[in-house]
This record gives sequence, C-alpha cells and structure tokens, in this order.
Amino acid sequence: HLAPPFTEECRTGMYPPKGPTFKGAVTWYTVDLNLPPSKRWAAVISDKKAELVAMIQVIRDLANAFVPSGKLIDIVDKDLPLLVDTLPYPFNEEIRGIAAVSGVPLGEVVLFNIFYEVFTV
Amino acid sequence: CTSVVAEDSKGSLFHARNLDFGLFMGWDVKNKTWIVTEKLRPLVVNVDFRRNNQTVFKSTNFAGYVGMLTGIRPHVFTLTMNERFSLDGGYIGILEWILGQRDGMWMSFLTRSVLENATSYEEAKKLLSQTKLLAPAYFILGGNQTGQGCVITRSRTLSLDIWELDHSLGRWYVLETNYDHWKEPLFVDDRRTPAMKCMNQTTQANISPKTLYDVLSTKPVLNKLTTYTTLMDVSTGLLEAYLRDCPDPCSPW
Repeated sequence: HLAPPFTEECRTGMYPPKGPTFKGAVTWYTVDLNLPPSKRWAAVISDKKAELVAMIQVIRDLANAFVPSGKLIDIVDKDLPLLVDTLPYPFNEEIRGIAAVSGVPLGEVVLFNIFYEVFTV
Repeated sequence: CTSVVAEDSKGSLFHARNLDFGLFMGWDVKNKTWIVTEKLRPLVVNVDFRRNNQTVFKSTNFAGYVGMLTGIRPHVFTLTMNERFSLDGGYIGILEWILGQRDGMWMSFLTRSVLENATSYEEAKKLLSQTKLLAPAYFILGGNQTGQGCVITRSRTLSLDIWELDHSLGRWYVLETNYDHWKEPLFVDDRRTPAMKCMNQTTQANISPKTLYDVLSTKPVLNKLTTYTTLMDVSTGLLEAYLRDCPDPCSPW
C-alpha cells in the first residue's frame, strides 16, 4: 500500500475544500481582450511579479545545474528572444508585455511559454 | 494530470481536472516536494477573458503563461489538455519551427484560440483534432448537450483517436491521465485505475462537481505534482479552482 503509487480508498466529503490537501483558493483576474495585447496581462503580472521571478529563478538554477558554464541560460537569453518574432499574434505581443512588466528577460518568458513543447519527450 | 468529463443521469455535463507538473524538475529532499511544482502553485490564477465587457471564456492559468490548459466557454464547451509523452515530441516541432517550417500550431496557443473563437462543441472538436501541432497532446472536451464529451488523442500531425461518451455502451464518463486510453498505463504511474474505481463507486446518479472533487482528491490521483484542481459546469458557466497539497504518505507522481 505504501509503495508508489500510494493508493488510498476513494475519498468522500472533501467538498467544500478544506484540510491538509487544500492549499488555498485561486484569485480571479480579468483580461480585457479589447486592450492591445501588450497591455492585457499588466494587472496579473504586477500582482504576481515576485512569484514569476522566483519560478524563473528556479528554472535558471536547474539549467545551470545541467550546464554549469551558464551557456544554456546564455542561449535562452540571447537566442530565444528571436523566436518571439516568429510566434503568432497576439501571443507574441502578450509575451513581450509580460516581459516588460515583470522585468524577466524576454527569452526566459518565451521559455516558460513553450515549456510544454520542450518537455513532451 | 487527470481530466474527466462526466454526464449525470439528468444529462448535465461536468468537467474536472488535476493539473500535475514538474516531474524530474528538481526534488527538494528536505521537504519531499518537487521544486518547480511548489513554485508554480503561487502563480495559479483564474482569468475571466472579456470582450466588450462580456465574458468570452474563463480559465485557470499560470501567471505569465499566455496559452491555455484549462478553460470554459460558458454554456458552450469545456476544455482541458493533458500532456502526452512521445519520442516524436515537441522538441522536433520546435526544431522544425526554427528551421522555418511553421505550419504547425503551439499546443497552448491552439487551446486558447479554440476557447476564444470556437462557438460550438463540434467546431472545437474539429479544430482540436485537425490542426497540425508542434507536440503530441490529449485534449479533453466537454459540450453542452447529452453525449458531448470526448478525449482527442493527438500526435503532432494526426488525430489518433477520438474517444467519446456513449450511452449505448454505458460510458457516462471519459477519463484521461497521460497514457493512450487503449493501452495500459505505466505500472508505477497508474492513476487511471484508482480514478475510474472512484468514478464507478460514485455512480452516474451522484456525479457532480462536488463528487468529482472527491475523486480528484484521492491519492494517487492527487499526488505531489498536483498544483491545482479545477471544476467546471458548462450549463451554469461555473469554473472553480483550488490549490492542492499532498502531505505524506503521497505518491511523488
């Protein structure tokens, strides 16, 4: 029973969420699609800037652990910004806006946004 | 990830998911947690996408990520996406993109486009099954009418399978983790069997967003990679999301 995957009896009565498996409610934001793409995420990113920077830092640390010379992050910072020009509108402009508001290098915001394609192997 | 679309005895459709992410991306030995998963949780937000002051769609998202993994077009359809691993993975699609072959779509941009533009379950199904992608994926789609629910298994170029609700076969729910539904899951990562056991135990008569939360709270469906649980009801337009934790004893994936 304790060997992975640990399996338990079907839970009941968990709702409304509470207890040790509930870590909090999720905050609501509005994104106005009438705004220019570069402005749409400004409120979200202003609120979550510190958390975004912390998450990106973890990815930097992981990348530097794999390639201690720092060359992998150099490639992300120097080459991935070139990719943003090829991404479809309005996603490219939204990504630029997020980088501008958060102060996170553009290449690292691009990497976060293409994580899925990178990690499907 | 675990996604499920279920229809109750009255024909109402509910859609729920656990978003699991961060496998092998740094293990915190002291706290017994995945480092990236822990950093992703504070980034989870619900977003109401509005045009002309009216809701177009709603989603559970990571701040800074412009694509969609979980969303609802109220009264029309619900959509989640689960990761599908393959040697013919997204890195090949990225390489092709860099080399100038740009006829494929980035997965999360497609889901966002579908939520933003598709105006029916059938249109969403067509776009998700026929658009060329950069990476393989599972799309889990729910509609607003009886029998409208499916799992679309995608390779980068093809729709490999569309697995639908089917009353004639007694299939009142479709449930997807991260394995093709016609194959056995990896034996050390079988979240499908416990999830289906709990769905069957719940029964169609008692299925609701609340009981789906119970199913998604059962370990190992809930595991150390689970960042959030989202519950959706297409008929009311409800989207609720909750941050999750999985204290020991708990499966690492």
